[in-house]
Amino acid sequence: FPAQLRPESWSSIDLEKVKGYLDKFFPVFSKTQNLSIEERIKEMQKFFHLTVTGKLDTETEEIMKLPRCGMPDISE
Amino acid sequence: YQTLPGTPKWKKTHLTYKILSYTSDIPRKNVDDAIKRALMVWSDVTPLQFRRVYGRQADIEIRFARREHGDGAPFDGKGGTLAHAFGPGEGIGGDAHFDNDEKWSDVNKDVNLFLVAAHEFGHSLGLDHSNVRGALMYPIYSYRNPETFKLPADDRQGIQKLYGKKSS
Repeated sequence: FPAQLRPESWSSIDLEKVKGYLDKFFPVFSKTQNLSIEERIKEMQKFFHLTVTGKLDTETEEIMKLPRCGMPDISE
Repeated sequence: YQTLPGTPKWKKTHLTYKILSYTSDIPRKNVDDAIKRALMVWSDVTPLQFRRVYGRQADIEIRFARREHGDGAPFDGKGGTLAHAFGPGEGIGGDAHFDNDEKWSDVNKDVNLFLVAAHEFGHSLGLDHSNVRGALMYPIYSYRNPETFKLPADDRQGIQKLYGKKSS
């Protein structure tokens, strides 16, 4: 059976959604803090006790889709 | 558990609340009851007491709203964000807003108002999100039976850190 393929790089829609989620729930507070999207995903994965890959894997994506509170998960 | 940044807390133990608007998914009296029980989750384990007011401004003002609703944090339609609340403070501080695009329920496993309200009131009182799965202040919604709900230890420890234990 053909394996379900995931594109190697994220589509712009994926990236936009992921950024939107991270900006809302895992905001970067310091302007000098120049974190890559991978580092920000890692931060989210640590919070939710997921396997820390820095990639938008299935379990990370599933968490992002779940209904939740609108307050950030990390705050200054 | 975590407390909100700066550890804001109410400087009084008698707090007021007001319900400004309702969802049409649940009869009004059931909304009233769910809100009352959600506040009791916290007053049962601390010296805090809640009293409903109607005319004047309340410490915790509760409303159902859709999309942009005046606080700069618009809701996103069905799914996604269910509600949000503001930490202790004057004005909007303590207020809790519920997304009226959700299908709210007080009896079945649609988004249960009591469970979400109890979580939001944790913010209203000064708790931040917990990363302990199963804690009420965990940010992801999960259903549990409201009839048998017991405040998890993580949340109880957090709120008692802020306000102390209920005297017997």
